[in-house]
Amino acid sequence: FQVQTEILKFFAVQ
Amino acid sequence: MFELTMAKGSILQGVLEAILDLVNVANVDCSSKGFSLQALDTEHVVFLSLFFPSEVFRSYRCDEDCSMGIAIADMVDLLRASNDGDIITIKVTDQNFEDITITFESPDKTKTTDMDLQLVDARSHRLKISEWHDMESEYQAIFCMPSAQFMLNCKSLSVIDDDVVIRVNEEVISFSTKGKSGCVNISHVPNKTDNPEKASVTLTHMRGPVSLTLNLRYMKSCAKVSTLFDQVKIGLSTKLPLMVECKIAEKGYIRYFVAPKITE
Repeated sequence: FQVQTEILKFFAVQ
Repeated sequence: MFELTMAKGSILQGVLEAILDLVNVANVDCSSKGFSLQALDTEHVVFLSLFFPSEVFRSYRCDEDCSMGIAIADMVDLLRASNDGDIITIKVTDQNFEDITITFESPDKTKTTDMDLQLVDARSHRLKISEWHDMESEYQAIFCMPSAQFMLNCKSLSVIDDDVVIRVNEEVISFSTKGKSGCVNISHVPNKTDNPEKASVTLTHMRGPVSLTLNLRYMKSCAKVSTLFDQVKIGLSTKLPLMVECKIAEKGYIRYFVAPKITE
């Protein structure tokens, strides 16, 4: 099944 | 000092209204070239990055680069209190970097309303992303479509299910979903050109077939802001979030980065 990823997986907090 | 003036109903006001269903607080960076805004939605699925160049405003002044956190929902509430024809000024002085002053001036200049809105901490809304120019080349496929069509696709699909699968290859760009009550598949045969026509779907960049699953709730939010513009540009990659972009004038933009769903 599919799960929602978080945007922080792609971009780090500055 | 930072000060910008705009007419009621300007593009900034429209965009702020359209991002409200995702964003409460945003980090705003001001420079002499214009101002940029970054915000994360509360569920950390979407990152919004926009740049308004100084030339889209009636007047714009920024003496020194500055960064501030703004409660966007409160700001929009205040802006809604303006009347048709009002000139709206947003100002922050160096002496007082704790709040932002919003002023409405009636067209005949006989009535002025001043409001102060406290600044907030929004540093967590700044994400480290590489230069856009480098990033765009990382996308496997980029296409443009009329924003009204994008909105229509999202609306049609959300009748059936919460998710959309966007698939792009050389021959077709499709939006599809499958739910308990049935399925929908919307296919577009793309033009292939670097100069997309306003009324058509155009594949501008293609390095290989790609498909992503996205939650329609977030896609509908992207579509909402896009309807303020004629065209929307959508980028897909298996290594990056989906990118939805609208251009503001020559140099400005609104970019939504939406985290996809993955199979576990």
